[in-house]
Amino acid sequence: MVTFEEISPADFFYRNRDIAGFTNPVRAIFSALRELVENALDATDLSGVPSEVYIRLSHDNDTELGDDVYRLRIGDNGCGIPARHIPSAFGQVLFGSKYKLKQARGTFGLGGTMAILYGQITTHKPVNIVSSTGTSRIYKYALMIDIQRNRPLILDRTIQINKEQWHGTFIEFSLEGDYSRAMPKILEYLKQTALVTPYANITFVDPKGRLYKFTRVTTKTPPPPKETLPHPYGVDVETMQRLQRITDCQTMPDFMQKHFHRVGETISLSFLDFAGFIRTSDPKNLKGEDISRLVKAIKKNKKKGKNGFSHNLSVKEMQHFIRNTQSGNLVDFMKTHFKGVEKSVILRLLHAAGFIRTKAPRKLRSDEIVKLVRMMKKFDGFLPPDASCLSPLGEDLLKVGILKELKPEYIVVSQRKPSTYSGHPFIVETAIAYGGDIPAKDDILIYRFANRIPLLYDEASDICVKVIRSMNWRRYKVSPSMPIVILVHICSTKVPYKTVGKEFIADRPEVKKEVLNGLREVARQLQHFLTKKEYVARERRR
Amino acid sequence: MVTFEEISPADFFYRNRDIAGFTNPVRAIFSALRELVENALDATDLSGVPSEVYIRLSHDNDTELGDDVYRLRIGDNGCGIPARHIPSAFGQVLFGSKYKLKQARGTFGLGGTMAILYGQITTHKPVNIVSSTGTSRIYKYALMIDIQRNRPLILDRTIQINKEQWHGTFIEFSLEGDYSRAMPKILEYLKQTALVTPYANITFVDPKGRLYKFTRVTTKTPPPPKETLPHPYGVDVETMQRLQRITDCQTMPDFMQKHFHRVGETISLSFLDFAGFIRTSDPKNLKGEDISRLVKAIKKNKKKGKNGFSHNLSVKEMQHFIRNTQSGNLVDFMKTHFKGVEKSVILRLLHAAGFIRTKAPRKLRSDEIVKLVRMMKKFDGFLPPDASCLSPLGEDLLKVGILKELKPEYIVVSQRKPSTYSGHPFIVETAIAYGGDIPAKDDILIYRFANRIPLLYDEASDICVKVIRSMNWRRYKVSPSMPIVILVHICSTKVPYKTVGKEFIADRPEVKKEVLNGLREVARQLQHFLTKKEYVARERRR
Ligand SMILES: Nc1ncnc2c1ncn2[C@@H]1O[C@H](COP(=O)(O)OP(=O)(O)OP(=O)(O)O)[C@@H](O)[C@H]1O
Ligand SMILES: Nc1ncnc2c1ncn2[C@@H]1O[C@H](COP(=O)(O)OP(=O)(O)OP(=O)(O)O)[C@@H](O)[C@H]1O
Ligand SMILES: [Mg+2]
Ligand SMILES: [Mg+2]
Repeated sequence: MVTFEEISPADFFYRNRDIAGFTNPVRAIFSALRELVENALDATDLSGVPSEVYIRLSHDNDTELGDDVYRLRIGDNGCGIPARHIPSAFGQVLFGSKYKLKQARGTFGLGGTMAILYGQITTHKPVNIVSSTGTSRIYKYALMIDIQRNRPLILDRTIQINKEQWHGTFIEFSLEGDYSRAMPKILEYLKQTALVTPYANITFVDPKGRLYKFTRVTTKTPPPPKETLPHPYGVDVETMQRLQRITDCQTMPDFMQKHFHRVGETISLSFLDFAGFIRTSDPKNLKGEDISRLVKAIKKNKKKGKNGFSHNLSVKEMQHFIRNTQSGNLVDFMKTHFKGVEKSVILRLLHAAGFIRTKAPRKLRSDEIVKLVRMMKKFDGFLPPDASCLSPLGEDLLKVGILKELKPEYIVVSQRKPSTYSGHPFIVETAIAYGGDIPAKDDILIYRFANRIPLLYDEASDICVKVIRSMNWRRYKVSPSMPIVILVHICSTKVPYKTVGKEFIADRPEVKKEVLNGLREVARQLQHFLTKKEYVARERRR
Repeated sequence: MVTFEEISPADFFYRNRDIAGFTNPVRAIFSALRELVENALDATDLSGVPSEVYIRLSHDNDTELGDDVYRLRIGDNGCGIPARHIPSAFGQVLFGSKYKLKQARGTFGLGGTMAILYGQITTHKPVNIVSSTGTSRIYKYALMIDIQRNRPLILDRTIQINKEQWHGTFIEFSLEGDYSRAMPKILEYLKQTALVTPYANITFVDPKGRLYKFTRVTTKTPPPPKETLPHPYGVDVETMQRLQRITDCQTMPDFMQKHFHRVGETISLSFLDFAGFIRTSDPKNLKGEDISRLVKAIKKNKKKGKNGFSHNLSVKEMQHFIRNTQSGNLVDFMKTHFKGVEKSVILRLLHAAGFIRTKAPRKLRSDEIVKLVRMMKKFDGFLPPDASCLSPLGEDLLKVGILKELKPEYIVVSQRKPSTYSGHPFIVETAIAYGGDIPAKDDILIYRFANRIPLLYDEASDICVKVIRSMNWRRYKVSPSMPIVILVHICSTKVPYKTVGKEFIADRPEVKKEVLNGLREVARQLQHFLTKKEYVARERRR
């Protein structure tokens, strides 16, 4: 007797919470903390003021529950959450503000909710949330999650006056955990977070009351990323259909320019022509007024520069061309009779003069949409993505952070140019820190970051570590027993995480290539330094 | 301007399809095939007749689409799908029949739907499904998926008479792929599937028209797994609350016995007593008829065996004990006055005689539920899970399959006793095949299986491979250049997959221990064989 059921996304991640990083009490207390810290830092990055993040982990005083239950409280001075969205932000999985083409730590819309869900299933206590976006009100909620329905349950809500125009968010809840065994990972996470966020003040009070303070060493924050449009190379039929449903564009060139990244008029017309979506009249069907309009447009274009038309044309001459032409459409006609003129110029001229006809985007049939998408992948005239949607750390900030946390003798950093994988832009930054306070261990230390999040698990599966292990470090004069930290930071609108728990990065050839080249750059510079150092040491010995 | 949105689970897995194993056209064509083959084999296992699975991958003749588009057709003689569920089974993510505590290849409720979703976003064509559960009708559907709403779109539905009482399912759809690069993995997958499913006929026709036939070598199928109840050690507050909502049990002992695995009357009473949920009257408050009932129950128990009460008791004697007792409740009273009698016997007696009172399960407050769950984790009197919900291959079937596919000179297999992790039962089976047709490569070949699914990706991250690499094989006389295949099969009600794409198994200490011990058993036997072989070879040379 086979019975069928559907489950909610909260139920799915409840049953498979190890897939989201909540495997056992040691791992869960780490995951809960990191998810909330990442939310706090995303929010403070948006607020434009230097980040303040406060974390308090204490034993839950409720002795009924046993001594492996903690109270986690985290607060930030970030942008806050609008009152009407607070319950869903924390009480619903697959709800959030980061489903955009813009770099952020958060991406799945479930991290914060999973932390609270884990707390709820181990202690059955509600979460308390206080938030304000800087308006005249501060909102306080007590929530639980209805896991089977993936909905928040609001137990209490109070409003108070926001006298100081405060903006930020405080979250407090109980959860089962094992801090003593999670502690090394938690402290390492905070230390590495402080390294890549040197403009943030991070304060952590642990269950024994010990205070860890990571103080900012700069108030300079990296320029914030801007939301971007999808890149043509990353589009599939589903994305295209969704755009078709919501667009108010009446023509295909408008549609291409309005909805895709770095598509201007010229590129949109060249592409649509390549893809076969441009229609123009048969020249022989042009009326008198059309022909004069065409001649006028050509005259106007002649003034515009050397790619334009090379001689003056009269209406009579044009009529003569038209009577004798073999071309069946205007684009072909213009290309044949003005051989020196580039096709893109012809298209732009015809478009400006109103001779280009395309189907209305909303009227495209589904086979036409499929053809459009396939052609978008084939057309090589699209510009590569610019990186305005990304916000790399930058060499200064990276150096400042490394200096503060590691105090090395020597630092070298490198930032690669933007690249893409599957239409998603990304930038790789690499750094090597040597000597100073860095301890010499029996293997080089590797720090991995993605969108400014430290990755601390599953090192062996991560593409950056695989690249590092595949390099021959001895040719750069590096031996594994040297006091060295290698750092890799990948930022992207879509970090190719292999897992929902954001543990490690998948093996994407484009990403692998950039990581390898970035590491070679800093390795070469380290080699210079080590060679010089060795030389100076030899000179001294004589 | 921060804007919030919610997305459907289909939208989530569409945006993050690499997390579900649909990374690129090479990987996607593999994943689509494997998801559908696993569905077919789950269905044929349920039908009770030896499995027939037919797979046809051909170039889609629709030349508009280009030559990297395929048509995938797969059919089975399995249990079929009831008509009303066909649309949701394939058009909705997080819908299925395998959300039970019973071993199956499927577990997430999204694999088949993801394959069809991938086909749809790359070709925009509908999927055709034909299915019958052996009733008088066969149902045909043409479907597409509304990804944003996670709902099927039924384009067409026809019904025909099922003259031959056929049961099974046929699925056909188009998808972009790269068969030439996916072929090695696809063929390896089918070969390894045939190895662990030696009772199945699997036929595969590839785009070049080549026929691959994996013919069954036995009609003996392993005994099917039975659905089981949750084990007390795996329970949290959420599970407890869901049981509380649906139960019709009026007492706690009934509740414990009805809803939990291997909890009988004695264990339920001992546990509830340990947890503090048993209430009995103060002996001094017992009325005359209660005392006689108690004495009668004790007399009855005396006959039952040596753990019973050792002497005959009269009502007068009982009244005398009661008048002089210090005990405030009956359990304590009985324990004090009948020192030789085990507490579990006392509890059972009092329960049978109606002296045990518990709260009605539906009336438990949430703090009581929390306490109950914590106590369940602490109580050490629960029986370990039995393995009726599991269906390991068994040594015979494993040998038959290995012989058929690998044709080795020597096989050794081992099946470990059932074990658990986090309340989920699992069994590890290991095998080593040596020599014969096995090619000698520069490293031992490792075949990994979970619930009879071959795992072919991310070997380095898998716990079984980590265990194999950590063992010192030379002490078993094994060198890496020998012609050896090591096989590990883990079956469980919940395989600890690290990823939604079921690529590799997470590092769970209980599982790691079982895999290590299972491998040591077969390694030792291989060592005997190799030693004897070496001895015989030496003898021959004299
Ligand atoms: N401290 C905070 N300040 C402001 N907004 C927050 C804060 N924490 C959560 N949010 C809001 O709640 C939403 C949901 O958070 P959640 O962590 O569940 O998902 P996410 O951060 O979007 O993605 P991910 O699952 O990758 O973390 C966020 O998108 C954000 O809008
Ligand atoms: N060939 C088939 N025969 C019978 N039932 C099927 C078949 N294919 C799919 N189903 C039904 O459709 C449901 C959904 O299948 P789907 O592959 O999406 O999820 P699943 O198999 O339950 O889990 P998983 O995501 O782990 O594969 C199954 O649970 C099963 O009931
Ligand atoms: Mg988050
Ligand atoms: Mg499936």
